Amino acid sequence: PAAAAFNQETLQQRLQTLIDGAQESWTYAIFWQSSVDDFAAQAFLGWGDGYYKGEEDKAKRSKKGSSPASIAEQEHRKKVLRELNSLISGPASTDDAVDEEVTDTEWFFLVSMTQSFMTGSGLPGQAFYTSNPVWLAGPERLAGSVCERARQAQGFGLQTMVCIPSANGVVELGSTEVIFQSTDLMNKVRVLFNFNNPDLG
Amino acid sequence: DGDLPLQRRKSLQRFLEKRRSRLVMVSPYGS
Repeated sequence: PAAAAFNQETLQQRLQTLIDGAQESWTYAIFWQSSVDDFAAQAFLGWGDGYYKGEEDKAKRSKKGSSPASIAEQEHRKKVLRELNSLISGPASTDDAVDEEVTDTEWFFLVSMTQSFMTGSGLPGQAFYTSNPVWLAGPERLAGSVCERARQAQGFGLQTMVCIPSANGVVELGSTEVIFQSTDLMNKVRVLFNFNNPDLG
Repeated sequence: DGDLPLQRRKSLQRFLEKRRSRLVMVSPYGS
């Protein structure tokens, strides 16, 4: 697999280092990994790894106008989480945590694991194709984006979404806060996710 | 369908573990 050039465990550490050490309050970080679909002979970005940090303060989030999911929606999310938990820990496993509210951003992060983007399409695909970062700050920027993923993110209470391309993929960050473009963060991504050097793995 | 690719499985496992520990920290009753 394309991932062989770097170690997946260090990928997780890099994502954590990136947002745990940041001054801004990022909710999650995802590495979309570049691969080639041999059958379609096309490059695409698939799930490499992700780190969900969570929101600073749930109460603060609800004040911002993010409407909580309906009871039916919550039940659906809990059911999916229960099934995923069984898949990971075995059918006999019990976990009280799966019966707790699944927040909008948790759900968005989980759904992201099922997604992939052809090069040039979607927010991560565009960033990778053009080799330019995409930085959407503010709910109106997300809601007005041509990319469905950005609009979906806004619907789940995210206010900033960033995609920064690297050699082997794209680093995506999301936040429930409005965070304006930071050169420091982009430099950190370039240092942490430059996998051109195989020794980094 | 139970056939979850390895990397997604690992990410999901981490997510569930972190969520569990976060919820234990939040609740005074540990659930």
